[in-house]
Amino acid sequence: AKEQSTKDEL
Amino acid sequence: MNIFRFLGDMTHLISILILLLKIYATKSCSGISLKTQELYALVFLARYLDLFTDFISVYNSVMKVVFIASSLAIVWCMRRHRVVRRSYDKELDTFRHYFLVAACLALALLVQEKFTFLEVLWAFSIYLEAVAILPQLVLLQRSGNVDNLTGQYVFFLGAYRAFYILNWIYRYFTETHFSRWISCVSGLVQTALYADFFYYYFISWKNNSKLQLPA
Repeated sequence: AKEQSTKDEL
Repeated sequence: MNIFRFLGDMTHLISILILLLKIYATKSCSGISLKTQELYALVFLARYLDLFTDFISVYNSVMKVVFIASSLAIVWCMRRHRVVRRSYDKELDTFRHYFLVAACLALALLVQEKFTFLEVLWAFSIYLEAVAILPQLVLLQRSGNVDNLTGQYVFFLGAYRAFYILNWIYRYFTETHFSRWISCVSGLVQTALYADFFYYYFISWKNNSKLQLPA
């Protein structure tokens, strides 16, 4: 999964 | 997005709406720690810097704006509103929260996913959110009786991160490259800090009595 997935949470 | 995270976000939103309701309806912020509100404003500002750089979804962006705007509005209200600020328990809200900020910043500089400006600030916001409730819990213990809306506010605030822990467990088992140990450890600490509050909240609910926290 791309790196961004860990920052898709609030 | 999974149901746990959605429930967590909604619970978080409800806690903020309850606080806004309390301040707006009673024109009073007695029992509310301004320091905790300031810490939350800092948490959201530090964490949502990517609001303008990375678009994830409308939901994500809208919620970030709501959280930043509401936390700043509450801080402004408690500091500047001529009626509300008179009910602020200034002499009870004496937790030295600057130490919390300094400690979390130091920890974020030591422990983060990548040593970049955004990652350090993100880790800082995660650590700070875990301890931001401390001034509020100390204030509740000092002020003895807790009014219903304040009790419900703290309860929903604690419940939101508990839902997030379920979300991380769910994502751990359903997604391959999912590792959020910084959030998970901080989230566990954050929820653990509410443990005694949850206990007394449950007791007061069971006995249908006023919420009393032992001094």
